[in-house]
Amino acid sequence: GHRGPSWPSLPSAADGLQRDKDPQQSPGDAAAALGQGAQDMVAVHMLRLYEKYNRRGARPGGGNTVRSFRARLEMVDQKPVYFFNLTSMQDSEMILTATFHFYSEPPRWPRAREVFCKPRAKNASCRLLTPGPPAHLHLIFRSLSQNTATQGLLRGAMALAPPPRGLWQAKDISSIIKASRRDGELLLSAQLDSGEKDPGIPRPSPHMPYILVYANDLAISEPNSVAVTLQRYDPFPAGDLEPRAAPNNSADPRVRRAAQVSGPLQDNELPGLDERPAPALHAQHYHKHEFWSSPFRALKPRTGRKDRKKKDQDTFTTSSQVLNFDEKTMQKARRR
Amino acid sequence: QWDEPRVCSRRYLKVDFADIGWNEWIISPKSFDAYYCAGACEFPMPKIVRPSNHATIQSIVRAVGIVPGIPEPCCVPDKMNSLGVLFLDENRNVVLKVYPNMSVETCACR
Repeated sequence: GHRGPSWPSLPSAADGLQRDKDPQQSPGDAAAALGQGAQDMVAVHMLRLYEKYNRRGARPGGGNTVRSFRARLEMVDQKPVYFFNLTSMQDSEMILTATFHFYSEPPRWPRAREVFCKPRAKNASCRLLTPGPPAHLHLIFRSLSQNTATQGLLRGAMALAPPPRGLWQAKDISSIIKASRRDGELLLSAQLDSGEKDPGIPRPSPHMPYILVYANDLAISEPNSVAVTLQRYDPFPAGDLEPRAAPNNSADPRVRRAAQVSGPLQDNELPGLDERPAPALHAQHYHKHEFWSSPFRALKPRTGRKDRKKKDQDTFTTSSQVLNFDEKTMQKARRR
Repeated sequence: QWDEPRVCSRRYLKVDFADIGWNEWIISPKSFDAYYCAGACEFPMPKIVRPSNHATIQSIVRAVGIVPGIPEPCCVPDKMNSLGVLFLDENRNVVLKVYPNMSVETCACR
């Protein structure tokens, strides 16, 4: 067990987060940065681990990560049940140990009328008897999968020796947490059953129980691991793999091209390409450069690859500029 | 920064998490001394820039001009330190993580 915070009493909850004056913060500043949250013991515990690491470089629990989980208190069948949501644990975090921390309230002094007296004794000595510590304390853990009732699957039950009052207790629950995580059930409930008739209804207070999980994050040495857990906004919303084009650019950088079709096609010629040379008799294979460099080149019948290659060289250098026309066209030309 | 040495060396940089918008969930530290590396790795490189063998060869090849377009080696962090960060996760639970390579101890030419 351990008492409350071991350093000077925590500063009153600072409203808002104060900016640090120097890089090495004193616990007070860090606690003030926690604001209201600094009052509960889990925050105090985490601050203490942080200070210990900063002062001595002591790896908390031998790993590089400590996650704390606050309890949410609910009454189930008139009994207080504490719920823990462990879903924020990362898959890359290998659990080393886990501990459950709870506080046993100091005895409440009975009120005057509850003074216990020995019945019918001569000198009834009305001594103030305080109720002793509970005979035993049972600690019961259950894991809840999404669709079970509040009961869930029993994960562990411990009978604890009656804890001294007014102290914090810590119990190792590593096997329970590891088993729950293995089964993918990261919603846990814990019940502290002291066997007292009316244990009274606990109120949420700084003394709420909490869980600490010490882990080794195997991904922490990956480049940019700090962004995985600390960068909360994403400059590029999910699913948009490429950086969005600047708003003033058109949505799609490519220019849309389409031929303006002016009414039904009379012929199969492309509009706007009327300077094409007269259609050759044997519209056969021709090279692009032949077509565009001199549209009036004689089209040669297709030859074998080898001599075509040779021929291409020839035609490219010494081809004549004369075209072959049909007889009728030649007659017309002669007459003209 | 003006009187900084030309040669590759560690320069002072204090990072304030409020400047990068992370201060809402980072409890502590609010800022830390990160430093950075800058400066020349030109031939001949002094020992202080602790060049790797490859960087030495590269700077000679560049100086001799055998192969055009070879840049001089880069001035980068050599030894780095971890930083413990206390922050709130999405469920506002307190988390402590010790991130490696968060601040520069020494720089070198690579």
